[in-house]
Amino acid sequence: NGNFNFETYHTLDEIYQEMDHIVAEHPGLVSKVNIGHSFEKRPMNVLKFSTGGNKPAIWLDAGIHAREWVTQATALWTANKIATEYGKDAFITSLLDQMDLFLLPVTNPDGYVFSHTSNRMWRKTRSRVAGRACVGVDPNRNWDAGFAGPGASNKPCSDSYHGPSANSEVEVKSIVDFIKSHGNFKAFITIHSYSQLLMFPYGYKCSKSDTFDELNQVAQQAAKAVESLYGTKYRVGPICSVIYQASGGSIDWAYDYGIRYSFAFELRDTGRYGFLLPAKQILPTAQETWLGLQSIMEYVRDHPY
Amino acid sequence: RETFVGDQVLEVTPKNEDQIKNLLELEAEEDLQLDFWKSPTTSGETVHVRVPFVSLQAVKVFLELQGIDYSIMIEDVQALLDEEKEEMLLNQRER
Repeated sequence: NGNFNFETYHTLDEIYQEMDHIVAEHPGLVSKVNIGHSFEKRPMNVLKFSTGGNKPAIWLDAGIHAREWVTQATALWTANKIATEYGKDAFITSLLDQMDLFLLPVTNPDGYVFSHTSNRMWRKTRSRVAGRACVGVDPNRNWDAGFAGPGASNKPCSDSYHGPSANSEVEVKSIVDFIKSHGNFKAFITIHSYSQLLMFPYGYKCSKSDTFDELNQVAQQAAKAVESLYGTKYRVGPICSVIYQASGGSIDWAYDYGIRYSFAFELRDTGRYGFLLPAKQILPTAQETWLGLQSIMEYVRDHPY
Repeated sequence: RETFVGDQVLEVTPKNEDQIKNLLELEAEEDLQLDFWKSPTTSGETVHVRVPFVSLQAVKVFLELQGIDYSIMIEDVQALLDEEKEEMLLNQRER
């Protein structure tokens, strides 16, 4: 009803209601696209920002790891910003005049609900396999990119369990199928928290990608933009050689699939709360993240391929 | 609903490769039920690990024996969770 508080954490139902509200308020710009459902049959809803036609597109997702609550909150704030400032903000207007934007605020809805109702520290999906005691798969180890390689666990009880096979998680498969069927994504950005990192491929191997120099330059620029607001410092680099080795990750899959501009954000860390970042930090986190996103999306818009 | 009364989050700073190896061994100990928020990577890089109350003593003794520096990042995880829940309820009432 228009009084949604973007500066607090919300349940999945509240987030979905607000997504519907954003669509209702901006029918010519924003629509809801259902790309599938989760293991427990919750809808996977994407907000599509489009001024019409079939334009090249940018993909943004948040909250693939359920407990990283500031990411879902940041995504929703971002959705509202884009919707309300189209036609007023020069960058948003020019971006959406040239490209479409798809934003998935809650990539792991089952995990998100579970983190609200049962275990605030839950990270994985909620999939079950008969005869297996432990529940869930780390959905950011489940993509078809060096699947089951280093930096992922083969133990079902581990928080970084890669799952029985690539794309075994319906949440991951839904995104993969959607991106393949769309066929014209030019950028893939995933939002995580916390550690203040901006990463690009590769994670499953430690060799440089063919476009290392370009991705590094784009990421460095974006990190500077993030820092410009509140002085939040990010470290920048490929997942493996600069940060840690992790196989089966989404941006590696996107990059190998041909989406050159693939990045992963790890949002802010106060050094004290981790995933329990107080709600009063949502707004500054979202605001500074927007500057980084804008920097990347500006580059993507101006460097078509 | 799972509770986390008495669980702590430790910030651990390994000084060298040996200490990273020690922490990786600790991570593999499933009985301790440790939840690594930030896993061991390189020396000097902080590690954040939630330690269930029942494993606190064992983990602290292990770190001290190995000479690995650590500090307590979150004293009581459940206390923070309670604050978070209260804040959400308050916000729902306001709406």
